Amino acid sequence: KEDEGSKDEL
Amino acid sequence: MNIFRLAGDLSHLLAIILLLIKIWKTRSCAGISGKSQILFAVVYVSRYLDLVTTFISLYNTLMKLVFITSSFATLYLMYVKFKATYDHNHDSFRIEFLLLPCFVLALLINASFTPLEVLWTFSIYLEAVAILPQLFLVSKTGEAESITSHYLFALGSYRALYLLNWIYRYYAEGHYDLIAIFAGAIQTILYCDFFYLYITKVLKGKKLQLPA
Repeated sequence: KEDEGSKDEL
Repeated sequence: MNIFRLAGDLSHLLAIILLLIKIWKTRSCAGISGKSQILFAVVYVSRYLDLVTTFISLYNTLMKLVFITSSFATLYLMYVKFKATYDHNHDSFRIEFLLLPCFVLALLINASFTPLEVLWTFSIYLEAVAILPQLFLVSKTGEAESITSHYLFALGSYRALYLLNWIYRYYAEGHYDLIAIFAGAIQTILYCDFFYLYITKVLKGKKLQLPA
């Protein structure tokens, strides 16, 4: 995924 | 991390703790859908595979481990330790009708066609509908114990708070993830009927009983 922003979410 | 995200995570954690307390204290898993709990375990395992590939933060790692461990602990309590109290007959939702469509949808609509990303997307879609067997069980028996109601309220609030987190992140950081937002909205909508009953009945000290 280009945008890793959502991966820090649970 | 913003206040909505933190509140969402804490609400999720509270839900899991409430469920474990309910089963442990009453020595019974009556009224709890094992099917939903199986789906949640599938959700956590398929979403948190990045535990072994990417380190994000200590908080992130710990919470993921707590969610995975507690979901397997719940399954153990339901299917092994307190198996005799498990409500087989009412918990008749066919989970393959959720698992298969979610998997196909994840294969079709994802951010990138890689195993980890498809499984992450699958877990997002599956989580949105994983509560259906539980809601189905409540509707079949027509009632829920108050602690089960608190559990469902905390679990439903968690994604609703994430929706606020995503709105906040869109304005504050320009970040958004359409897959998560779409699934999160569906997930929250599924709880609306329950939220209404919870606020109008359980909070007024009455038992959650569906109108006949």
